[in-house]
This record gives sequence, C-alpha cells and structure tokens, in this order.
Amino acid sequence: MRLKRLELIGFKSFANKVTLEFDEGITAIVGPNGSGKSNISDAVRWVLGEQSIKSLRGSKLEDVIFAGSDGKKPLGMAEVQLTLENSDGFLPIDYNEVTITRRVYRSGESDFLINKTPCRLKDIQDLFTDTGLGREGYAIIGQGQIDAILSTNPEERRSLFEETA
Amino acid sequence: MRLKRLELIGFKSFANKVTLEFDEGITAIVGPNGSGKSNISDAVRWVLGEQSIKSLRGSKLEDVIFAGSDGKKPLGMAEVQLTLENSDGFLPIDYNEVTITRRVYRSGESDFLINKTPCRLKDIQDLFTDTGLGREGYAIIGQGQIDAILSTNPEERRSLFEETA
Amino acid sequence: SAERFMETYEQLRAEFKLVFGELFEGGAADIILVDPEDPLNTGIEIIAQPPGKKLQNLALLSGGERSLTAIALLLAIRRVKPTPFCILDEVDAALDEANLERFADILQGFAKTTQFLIITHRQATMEKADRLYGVTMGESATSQLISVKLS
Amino acid sequence: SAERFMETYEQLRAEFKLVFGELFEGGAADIILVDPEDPLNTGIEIIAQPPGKKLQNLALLSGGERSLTAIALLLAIRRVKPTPFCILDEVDAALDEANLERFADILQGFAKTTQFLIITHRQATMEKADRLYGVTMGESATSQLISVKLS
Ligand SMILES: Nc1ncnc2c1ncn2[C@@H]1O[C@H](COP(=O)(O)OP(=O)(O)OP(=O)(O)O)[C@@H](O)[C@H]1O
Ligand SMILES: Nc1ncnc2c1ncn2[C@@H]1O[C@H](COP(=O)(O)OP(=O)(O)OP(=O)(O)O)[C@@H](O)[C@H]1O
Ligand SMILES: [Mg+2]
Ligand SMILES: [Mg+2]
Repeated sequence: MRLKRLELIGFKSFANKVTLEFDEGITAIVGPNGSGKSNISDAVRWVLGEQSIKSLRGSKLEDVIFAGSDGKKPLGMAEVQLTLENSDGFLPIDYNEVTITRRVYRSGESDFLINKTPCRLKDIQDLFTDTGLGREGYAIIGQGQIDAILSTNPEERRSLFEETA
Repeated sequence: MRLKRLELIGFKSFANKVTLEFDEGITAIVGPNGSGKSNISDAVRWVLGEQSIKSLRGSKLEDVIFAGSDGKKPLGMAEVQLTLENSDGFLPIDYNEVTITRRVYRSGESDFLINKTPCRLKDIQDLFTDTGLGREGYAIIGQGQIDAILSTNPEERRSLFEETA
Repeated sequence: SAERFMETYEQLRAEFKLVFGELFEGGAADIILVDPEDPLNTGIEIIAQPPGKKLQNLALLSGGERSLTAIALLLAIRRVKPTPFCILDEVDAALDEANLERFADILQGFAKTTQFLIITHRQATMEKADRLYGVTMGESATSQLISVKLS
Repeated sequence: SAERFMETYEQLRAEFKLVFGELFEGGAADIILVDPEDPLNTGIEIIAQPPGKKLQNLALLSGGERSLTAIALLLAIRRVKPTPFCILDEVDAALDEANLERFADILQGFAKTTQFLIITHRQATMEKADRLYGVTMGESATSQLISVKLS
C-alpha cells in the first residue's frame, strides 16, 4: 500500500484547494515559518480519524476550518481527501484504490466517506487498526515530538511496544 | 555589572580546565552536537546556586563531575568559578570584582566561596535574589525551553510576572 | 502589591507589543489579565496575531511563530527588568532564514545594554557575535575550547 | 501474549542497536526490560552511549544526541512493524551538519521500502527528496503549493 494523493479544501490555512501527489521514496515539504507545512501533517492525521483536537493543536472542532484573514472571510467547511493505492490488500477492504473523505461544517456536522460511500468515523478508524498508522504506532511524528519519544514514562513506553507487537 | 570570566574544571564533559572571557555584547558558543555547549550553560546555573539536579539534566549530585570515558578515568571533583565585574554595586556586596566558586566531590561534600572566603550555598543564592538571575527570572533559557515559555499554565505565568515585578 | 503588579503588567504589555511588532514586521500581540479586578490572583493570557492572519489560539501558531512570540516575551521581560546578562541556548532552532535575520538584528540592538551568551547552530546569529567560542569533543571525550574574537 | 511481546522486544532491540550504530558511527545502545520475568507488566529502559563516551543517563545526552537516539528508535520500529508511509515533521532540527548528512543517507536507505513525507528546513534532507513541495503563505493568509519533481 502507498499514499497516492492528498487533497485539502478549506482545511486550516488551505482556503484554496491544494492537491499533493505522492510517489515512492521521499517527499519533502519545505517553506517559511507559518506557511502551512505542519497543517498538511495535521490533515493526514485528521482524515485517518484523529479525534483529539488537541493533537491537531486546536481547542474546538471548528479550529480546522479556515478561519478567515484580513483579506478573506471564514469558510463554512473543511474537507480532506486521502487516496491510497491498495492492490496488496494491506487495508482490509476489497478495492485497489481507497479514498477516505472527511468533512466538517461550522454547525458541527461531519461527513465520512470511504470510496464515496457514506460511513461512520468508526469505519475509517477500524480500517487502520493494527496497521501501525494509529495514534501509538509512531508513523506520524509531529513537530517538537522527537524529544518526547525518549521522555515517555514506562507506561507509555509499554503501549508503544504493544502497538509494535 | 557584567560577566567577566567563567572557569570549568572537571564539570561534566570539561575534564580539562577551560576559561571563557566575556566582553560587552554578544558571545556566541558554537560547535557540533554533544561537544559541551549546553554544559557551559549548566555550569553557570550551577555556580549561581541551582539546587535542582533535574534542571541540569542529571539525576544525582555527582552527575556534574566528569564521569570518565574510554580513554580517561572519572575525576573526583567538579569546580566552577564565575567572576563578575561589580563596580556599579548591582550585587549587594562591597567588592568591585566578585568571584563565586562552587565545588562538589564524589563523597557528596561541597565547597562554596565568595571571593575565596568559604560560605554556605544560601549566601550565594542570597547574593542573586531579586536580580532577575534566579530560577524564574528567565535570564537563562535552556535548550528546548523556548516553547515551554508559551505553554506555561496560569500559575507559572503569574510567578513569572511576580519575578519581573 | 496590587499597584506594583499593575505597573509591571502595563510596562511588560507595552514592551511585548513593541518587540513582537519588530520581530514579525507587523501583526499584533497583547498580554491580557483574565480578571483585571483581582490583580493579585488573576490568570494571565498571551495573545499573538501574525501579520495578515486571523487572531487564534496560541496553540494553532506554527513552531517558528511560537518561537518568535516567546522570544518577544523574553526580550520584553529584559526591558522591564534588565539583568546584566542573559543566556540563550538554541532559541533560534525553529526560525526560517527571514525570521532568523530579524531575530539576529534585534538581538544585536538589545546587546548594547545586556551581555548575551548565545548557543547556536545558525550562521546569521553567529555573524552578530562580538566573540565566538568554538566547543569540540577532543580526545577521551573531553570538551575543548577555541576562542575567536570578532570585533 | 508474553511470547509475542518477547519476540517483538528481541527484534526491536536488535534493530535499534543496528540503526543507532549507523547513525552514531559507533557507540552502543540497548533496550532493557526492567523485569524480564514479567514481560506483560515490566517497565522498559532505553540505554544510549555515543562513541567514546561513558554510559550515562539518557537525560545527560545533548539535544542533538537525543534527537539521533529517538530517530534510531523510530526507524527500528519501522523495521519491526513496517507501515506503508511515515510522516516526519522537522525531526532533524537539532542535528549538526555531520549528523544531518548521516541521517539523510540512512533515511534514503529506509525510503526504498517505506514512503516518507518529511517536513524540513535542512538542505541535506531536501537533497535526498524524490519530490519537493514548496508551501508558502499567499495573499489573504492562504497557503499555496508549488510542486518540484526531482527524480
Ligand atoms: N483554521 C485556520 N484558519 C486559518 N489559518 C489557520 C488555521 N489554523 C491554523 N492556521 C494558520 O496556519 C499557520 C500554521 O501553519 P503550520 O503550523 O503548518 O506552519 P509551518 O509551515 O509548519 O511553519 P513552521 O516552519 O514554523 O513550523 C498559522 O499561522 C496559523 O495561524
Ligand atoms: N559528568 C559527565 N562526564 C562526562 N561527560 C558528560 C557528563 N555529563 C554530560 N556529559 C556529556 O556531555 C555531552 C553533552 O554536552 P552538551 O549537552 O553540552 O552538548 P551540546 O554541545 O549542547 O550539543 P547539542 O548541539 O547537541 O545541543 C553528552 O555527550 C554527555 O555524555
Ligand atoms: Mg511546522
Ligand atoms: Mg545543547
């Protein structure tokens, strides 16, 4: 399995739609402070089913919707779409290509879709259970988190091992 | 008042004595990872009377004594001397030049001196009370601490203000 | 005393706004008392808005923006309560080249009245130094020092 | 189960020792079970000794040494439990130029079997990329993307 494409529409600082295409190997994301690089990492976490707003640096659900700026009004919705290549059957679903969609509105309503079919958040989270892409698999390392990996207490370190087992 | 000189003998990775002279303005300390730069900052904290070994990244008092290496035996003592220019009377002591000395032995014994006169740790700490050079004056910022300045909880933020007042 | 706290608060607030504006070349910042009627017990909030952006929770700022905001607060404290010297250990680690240049310039200004001992890996910061100490690991894992006086 | 835990533990320990040695060009590291008799409840200790130095508490390591040790652990986890992709946000921030080069080389090796999405400010890391995305703040504080395919 591999990442194929990531689309952000209205997610945090991405008021205008952007599309990232992924190949094999290393994709580097570069740019000035505050340009939106870590927001891209947040988008992947969010679309994979992250429920803790705190780990997306927010304090309420609508913090991930473009909040407006001096020159632009706030948006009413945020959407992230992640497309994965799945012909090796890594994900327990019968598709060669899997697209996960997550949407949230200012009203607090959310949409979840797997290959354009509406589903629950739980269905998305279940898709990635035991893949190591969950919260404690350490597949997504946030900014400033690298030192914390060594300072974890014995219990957290245990759960890291159990996730790896 | 200003820093004049700092001498490290047997303090952490400084098995051999080093002397730093300070002028006005900016003194930059540069070098590879693990070379000893932050240890210099620890030395200043320690000689000013820091009692929390944890804030010097250690777990026991003797962690500040050169522990030995592949090619060298451990040392039995660590010493730091800080010399300050005091003709403006910033420090409440009747000397134009003030030298603080702190020594610790593997036995756990310590020596404290102000201008070569033995004293207690408390006498050194008292010298710097209300100067802003204490723990909460934010005059010494450790590696990785810059983000914590913003994440302090309301109580810590209050004590920061009270220290500044 | 409540009076002294309020006086310090007003000074710190003013200096923080100033330095923030210099470091970000614009934007807005503030220090807010949660309960102004109760100075001796009130919580304290920090507000930071980079230029052109909407005011949001501090946590939503980027790593570099948070570093710059924290540096502004530190330097504001130094103006309200000057200490003879200040030690900074790699506070510039998260700054991009543009922010780094601005930080180095502003630091140079502050260094006219305060001695700064700054540990850094960044070129732009080193270039502002009056004196440079190089630290290396010598034989037997022992630190050694080389001194370079620049000005 | 206790058996599976011990099996994972042995693999992780072996990989960690290997990657640590490559990143530090020597030295020694280990993962220790505090109570080997009780695998399902035991605490876990991490041991790291840079080349030529005496084995000491992890906390006494320098910022860059801790980063490198954490990276070794991360990559060891990736070898024991491969994920299709891995996202790293500025894990190279504290590394000096020499350690950075070594990190970038080793990352390139791992990238043969894992997709890496790496956010970085460091030149040496960018140079190993197969594709580069530049992110900038456009007008109205809106992020924009530029794509550069390198290989
Ligand atoms: N909901 C939102 N609406 C608009 N802008 C937002 C929203 N959430 C976050 N931002 C903005 O996104 C910016 C942070 O972006 P991000 O953390 O991705 O930066 P970065 O490129 O990683 O920078 P650095 O190199 O400093 O880490 C902040 O300036 C923040 O104001
Ligand atoms: N008591 C001691 N005896 C010998 N060596 C010690 C002692 N305490 C710490 N060290 C060594 O000092 C080194 C750390 O030095 P320091 O933290 O000053 O590095 P640094 O130059 O700041 O590096 P970085 O750029 O990575 O932050 C470690 O490798 C550690 O092993
Ligand atoms: Mg970032
Ligand atoms: Mg350091």
